[in-house]
Amino acid sequence: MTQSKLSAFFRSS
Amino acid sequence: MFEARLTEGSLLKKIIEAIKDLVQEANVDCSEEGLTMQAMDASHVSLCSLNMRHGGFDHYRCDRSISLGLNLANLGKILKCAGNDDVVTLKAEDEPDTLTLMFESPNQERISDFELKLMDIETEHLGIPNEEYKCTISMPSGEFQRIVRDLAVIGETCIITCTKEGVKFSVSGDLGNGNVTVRQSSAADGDEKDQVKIQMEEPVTLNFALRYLGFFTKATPLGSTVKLHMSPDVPIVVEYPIDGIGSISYFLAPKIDE
Repeated sequence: MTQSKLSAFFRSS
Repeated sequence: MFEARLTEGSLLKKIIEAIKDLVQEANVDCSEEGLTMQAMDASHVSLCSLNMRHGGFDHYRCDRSISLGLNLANLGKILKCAGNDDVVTLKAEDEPDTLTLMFESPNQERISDFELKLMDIETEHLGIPNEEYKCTISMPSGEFQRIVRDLAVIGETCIITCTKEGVKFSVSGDLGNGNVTVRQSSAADGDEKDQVKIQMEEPVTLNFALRYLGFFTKATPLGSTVKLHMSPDVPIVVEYPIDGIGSISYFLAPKIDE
């Protein structure tokens, strides 16, 4: 199981 | 000029305790509305967001929006010098190099002040959409802490399944596996703060690293209730409301099958 990164879900502003 | 006074100074201690193991350095943004902070952990899988409204302070003044670059471990060290009943006042200039912390004992017999050096911190600011979540669970924060602590002994990953009937936390590891299910309270069950409430549009199952959920439960002393917000394939939000002043929310990206 891979730990995903937050930036994959939320755009950087 | 920035000045913020909290009669319940221990609240600030608890807030820093709730963040400092996850995030080492963070910018705290001060504006007319209050204090906010958004910071990711070093591995960028979780994010902590703090919101303290100006109205929650006993005195609040912020002439110009400023950003305080803080080393949270060092701030924690200084806050350890405050008594639990002390009134805490934070002060900074408009273009600050330091943050002044003043501690006053309840009877005014002891007054101390400390200056903490500020840092220039470059951060990546994430735009978090204001999402309607498919499941929102409200439960006693102590119960959530206990479940996370218990399951972390058995394995690394927690499967959280929310249905109308309840929330199931499952773990498996080398020694075996385990499940804890908390069921929705009926209206007659005791105190509001001891209740488990589930608002659900559709059932959700997600996998999360227990290590991070454990970091989040450091916020347990801040309030009796925790809220878990979940939707399929998006980060969970673990929200601790802070009575009368705001909240700390933690976002954690799910683990996904390869």
